Amino acid sequence: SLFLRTTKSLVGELGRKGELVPVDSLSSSSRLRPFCLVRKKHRRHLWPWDTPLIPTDFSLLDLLEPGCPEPEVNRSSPINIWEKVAGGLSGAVSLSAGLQGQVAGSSNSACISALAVQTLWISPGTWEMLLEKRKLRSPRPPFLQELQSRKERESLYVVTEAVETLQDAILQSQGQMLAAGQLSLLQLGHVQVQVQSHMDTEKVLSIPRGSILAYRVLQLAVEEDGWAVLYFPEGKLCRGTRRGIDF
Amino acid sequence: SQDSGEIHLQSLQEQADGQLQDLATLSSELRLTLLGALRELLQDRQALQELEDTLEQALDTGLLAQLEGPGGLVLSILQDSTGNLSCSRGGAILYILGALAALSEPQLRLLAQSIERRILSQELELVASILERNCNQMEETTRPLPTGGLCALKSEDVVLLLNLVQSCGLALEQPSGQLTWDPTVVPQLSALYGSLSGLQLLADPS
Repeated sequence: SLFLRTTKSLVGELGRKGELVPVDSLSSSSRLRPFCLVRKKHRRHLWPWDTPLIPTDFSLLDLLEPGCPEPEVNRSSPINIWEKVAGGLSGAVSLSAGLQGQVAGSSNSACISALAVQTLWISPGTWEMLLEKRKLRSPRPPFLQELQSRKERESLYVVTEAVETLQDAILQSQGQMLAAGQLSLLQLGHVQVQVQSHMDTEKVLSIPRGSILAYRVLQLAVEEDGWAVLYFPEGKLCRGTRRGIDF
Repeated sequence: SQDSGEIHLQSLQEQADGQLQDLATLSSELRLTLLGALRELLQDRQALQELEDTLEQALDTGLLAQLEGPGGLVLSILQDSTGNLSCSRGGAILYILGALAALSEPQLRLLAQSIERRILSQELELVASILERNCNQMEETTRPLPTGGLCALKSEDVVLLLNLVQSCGLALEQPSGQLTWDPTVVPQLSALYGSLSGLQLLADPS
């Protein structure tokens, strides 16, 4: 995917691999702005893969009593990235023991992107202020009740940082795909099969200004008597790190 | 250290076999119907997510919500004649859905194409081979791509298969056909292995 290739490359270029999550689809981009809520299923049965972050349609601000102050979102200076990637792939096969074969698939491609982006983030001071001044809505909104009913199998996260496009951008990829196969089956009396196909591909993707390309989350704890952002959730440091709420 | 790759793969296989065994008892018609519904869902990540949520909730609470479309079809196959959800079959589908959820949208689209082109078993074999040979490597290494199962494929299928492997973050060098192993891709490859195991079981006519 041209979009995913671009967002992954952007995260690497920003030096934030493993910290920022590349957005894998333009359709979920609008639900990953700062304060948006994201859920994540707990791993079942020691499955060796991680569970993905799933965007919701809600923001943390939907959970809080309306009122002042409106939280401030910080913006970095613009960053301009121009990238041209050329590459290809091929595979070759050879077999032994009387069975010989050769299969090759190759594709050559070039991908061009020019992006102007900025990072949006919420400072620790803003979290402190929000925790102090904005309480959870009462009664609890229905979607929060639903999310809490899944507490045993899901965790809730809030987007704290996001990389946003500053201008409309066009991503382009042009490629040539050549696939050729030649197979000799000596055991079957030297039967040969040859296949060759050739395909030109060109893809153009338009990304609107304000699209989120990568984001970072922190775990959110919502209890009966308050809410908190967990700065170090893996450490289980509890009281010292869960701010604004007495657990 | 070669053993550790084999052990990882063996553990993946045992886990997949254990989770999926109840699907093998379904008739081949029902398995193909499930496969067709999942193929449709691979084009719609949100519907796939909705099915996973619904199934998970049903297994945890016993309350089965209704779904429209291919998700509804999957749920109907998992119900017995009295309308109760079969927990073991539900768990098996949940295993497949969990593995699919760990993949990106482009990977899901490649899997949908792979179902259409009937190359799931070759893909499963290749992914298993890569895991077995490389899982023990803790650093980036370059090795030849294991290509045993590729000979029987059409050339465009080879390209599709190689794209799927590359989509996990592995680089294939040209023209040598060398695969650059990156140990950070193990979870992605494992999820791909789990997905392929489930889909291949449904596609298997035997």
